[in-house]
Amino acid sequence: MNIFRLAGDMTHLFSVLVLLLKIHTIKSCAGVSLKTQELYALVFAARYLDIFTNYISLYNTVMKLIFLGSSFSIVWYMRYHKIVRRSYDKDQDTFRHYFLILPCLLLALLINEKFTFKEVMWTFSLYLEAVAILPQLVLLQRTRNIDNLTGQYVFLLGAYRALYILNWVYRYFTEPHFVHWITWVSGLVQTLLYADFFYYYFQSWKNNQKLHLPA
Amino acid sequence: IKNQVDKDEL
Repeated sequence: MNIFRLAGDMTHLFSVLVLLLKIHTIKSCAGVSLKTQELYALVFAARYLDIFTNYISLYNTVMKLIFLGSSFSIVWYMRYHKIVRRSYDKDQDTFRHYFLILPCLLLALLINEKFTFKEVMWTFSLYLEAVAILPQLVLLQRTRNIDNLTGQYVFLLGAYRALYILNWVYRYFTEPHFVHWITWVSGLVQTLLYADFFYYYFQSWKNNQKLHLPA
Repeated sequence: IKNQVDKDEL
């Protein structure tokens, strides 16, 4: 464990807590894409298959449970909670996210480190996480006034993977065998997808204005 | 073991 990875995990933890806080306290999911939340639930389900068979550390297991629990409960809130679901604008959240799942699965079957079920599912979760934010970014472009919590959520979600890239650089130089091209490339693609969001987020913070993405 | 250790990230 290094400082970059710990900072990345904490940033990721904060992003889901910010979202849960928003949905649980003000009982609203306005501006949040259910499709992105469903994709993330799928990412964690596919990545943490070995949560009970491959014990690494208490920290690792606890964090996996938090990510699984939070992502599935956010999907539950947005789908079934009688108050929260009313604030979900489904006619704006129209990204066809099923078109993301199949290509990621096919790519994972083609390009992976080892052709086993667990390894393919793990690789699938990496590819899917790289594109999971797309429905949310599209929704943000359509949402007139993005509320602060939603903007912070997306910012933290992008920042965590950027910190992971620093973690991979650090591990590459400190651990001889640590080479994971698949993880690195998909992590880089994922972070690059946030590039324009980061730009507008920084601009709104610098000029102290409301965050607004151009259509 | 190598592979298991490498899967120590979230």
